[in-house]
Amino acid sequence: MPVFHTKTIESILEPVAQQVSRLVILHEEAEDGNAMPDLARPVQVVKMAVDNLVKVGYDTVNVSEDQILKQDMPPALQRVEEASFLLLDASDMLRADPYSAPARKKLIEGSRGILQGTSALLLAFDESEVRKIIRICKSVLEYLAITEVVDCMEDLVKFVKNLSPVLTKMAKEVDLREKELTHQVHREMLVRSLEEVKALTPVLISAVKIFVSTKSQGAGGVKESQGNRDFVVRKLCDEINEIIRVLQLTTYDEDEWE
Amino acid sequence: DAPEMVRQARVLAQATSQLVNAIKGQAEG
Repeated sequence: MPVFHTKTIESILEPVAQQVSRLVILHEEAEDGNAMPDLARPVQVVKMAVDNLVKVGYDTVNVSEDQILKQDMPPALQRVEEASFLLLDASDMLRADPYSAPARKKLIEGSRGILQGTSALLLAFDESEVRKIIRICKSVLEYLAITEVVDCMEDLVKFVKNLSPVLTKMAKEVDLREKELTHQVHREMLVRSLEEVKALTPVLISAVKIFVSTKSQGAGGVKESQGNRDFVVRKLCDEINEIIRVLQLTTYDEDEWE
Repeated sequence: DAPEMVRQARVLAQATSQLVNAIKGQAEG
């Protein structure tokens, strides 16, 4: 079971997470009492990287219209910044006393804080990207809701013209997201629903067409063709709602659920 | 084409790895 639910987050955090946990184990196993080297330079490099990240993070918050992102990002940025202060403190303390035990503790807390803060930051950002995809899915649902007012060929042409680009965009975004996920089951669920949506789209257009021509001919079978059209719309909506549900899943949710 | 924030997070993770390596080098030695 993967720990990080996207390949991007995994590639960024997995290596450092392993190193930090190894550091914690080393610290717990042996307070070996050796003198620490001068860590001023690597700590300074971390501090500069934190400053850049914090700047870009607040820029992202300022330009975003996503209220949840605006709420979630600042605490994560503060966490990263506070962790970098712990590292700076530790580095200063070690210069004065290379054997300082409190300094070693601060190094561990600082490294852990950077990891946790960066993780929270990336998750907040990722969730906001997912919300963007969900908005696209919801706009498709909105288009599908107006299927029932399509009752002439002219409307049908306009309906298809409007629906096609937003459906294509949704398919592209969901496809990219699926490839980003580390969780195989979630990937398969998205692939299955997306395939279903693709297969149902021409069926929907055909069902609307049959309804429109049946109605215009004034012949029997209007009710049946309307029922068929509504059935296809419902199936499409169900699949899109399933996509929305799966997009919001993380491996963490599933662990909790189990 | 990763957004700038993701790129900066990667840079920080790499810098932290190097720092932890420096600390660990001492702890393991």
